[in-house]
Amino acid sequence: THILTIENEFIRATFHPKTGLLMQIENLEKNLLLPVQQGFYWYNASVGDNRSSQTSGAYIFRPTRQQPLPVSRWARTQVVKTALVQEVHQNFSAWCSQVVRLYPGQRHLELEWTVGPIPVTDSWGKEVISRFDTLLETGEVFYTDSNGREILERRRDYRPTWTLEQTEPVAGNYYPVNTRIYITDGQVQLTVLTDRSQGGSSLQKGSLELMVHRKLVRDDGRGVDEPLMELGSGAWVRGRHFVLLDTVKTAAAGHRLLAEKVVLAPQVVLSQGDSVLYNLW
Amino acid sequence: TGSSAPLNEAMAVLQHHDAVSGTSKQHVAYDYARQLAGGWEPCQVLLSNALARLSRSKAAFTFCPNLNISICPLSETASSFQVIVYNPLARKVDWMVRLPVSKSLFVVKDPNGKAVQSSVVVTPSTEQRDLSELLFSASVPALGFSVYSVAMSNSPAPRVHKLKTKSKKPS
Repeated sequence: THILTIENEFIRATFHPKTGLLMQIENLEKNLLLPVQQGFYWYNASVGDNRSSQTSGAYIFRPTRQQPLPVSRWARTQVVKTALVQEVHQNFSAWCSQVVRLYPGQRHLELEWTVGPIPVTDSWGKEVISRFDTLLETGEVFYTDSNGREILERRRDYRPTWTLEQTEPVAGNYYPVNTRIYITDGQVQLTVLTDRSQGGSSLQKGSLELMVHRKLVRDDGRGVDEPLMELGSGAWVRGRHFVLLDTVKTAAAGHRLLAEKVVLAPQVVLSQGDSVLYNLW
Repeated sequence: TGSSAPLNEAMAVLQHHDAVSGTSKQHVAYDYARQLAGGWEPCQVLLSNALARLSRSKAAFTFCPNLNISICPLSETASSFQVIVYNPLARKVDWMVRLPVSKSLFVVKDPNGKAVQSSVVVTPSTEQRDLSELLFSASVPALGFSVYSVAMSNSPAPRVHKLKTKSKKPS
């Protein structure tokens, strides 16, 4: 029954007392409150069907059905609160976990996810996503960036320059996300910045998703002739999503400055301290 | 002698072949990783030389490429060390430094020798071992760097923050 929250002077994140999942984000500065449910899901990779023998592979994303399956409906949570950081550690399964983090003075919520090695002993290829579900009236529109420069409007089942006949309701609506993806109802904007290029979409009103990892058991017949099934260190992936809740008017300033800080992050170098005076010659 | 040319070349090869998308045979992916690692070696020397020249002091600089998974042998074993934080942005940045450590109490000093607030947090790890991380906020000038010194403290009162576990069972 205990409601778990982490907060600083700008952001408050609330977690569901029963499931341990992120439930709500508040921008305390702008007095904005957005119920957000965030969790991890996976698409079952297609091995071909009556319509097409095309399998999901390294080049091709082709899930068997439109609805992804949850990795887990609840998370085991652990909390740490100090003067310098507040964290909620969420463990979804043996191969999926996340740390939701807030530092003092930070205007965004940091989600550090760790996914892998994805189990495929059931012979099902899995394409894992992190999905944010909100009540925002976003219609069919969402926005993704193009190499961190121009932000492009994306509309579900639509292309601006030709009449689209959608044959892949999930993959056909996935777009490259180089640094950010966002949804808005015209007043409030939910932006997610990525630390690497990923695929992303909004397949339902108020929803936003990013693919974080995938492991496939079949080759897609596009020339590689191997399934996408890394066994070494590539089997694990750790990355971060930076979540901003803001008004539409001020959101761009926030995500642009934060993206600079993420892409051109400070570099840390250590030394033991035993140094001699540097001589150019 | 340091050089960034091999890393430039490796990056160019990787980008040309879309190396990060997973659309290569596994042995080719291993070769991409080999090229990147080979390029990073001389680049590291170049960065060390640049840092030595800028700071006017020559030291054995250590890079921790596995810091994202909380692995840094120097910070985990040394009783004292320096942390150089370089900011490539053209504006001042405040940045939370996180370093894996094996002890519980440290004194962190800023470039002026003034102690800054720090804390050691114990976090669960995927490798079934408890992991401590030292946290402190670094302030770094535009297109510049700050040097923070870290030393293990002898004070008997440890300030380790343990996690509160709250397990949930499915309803």
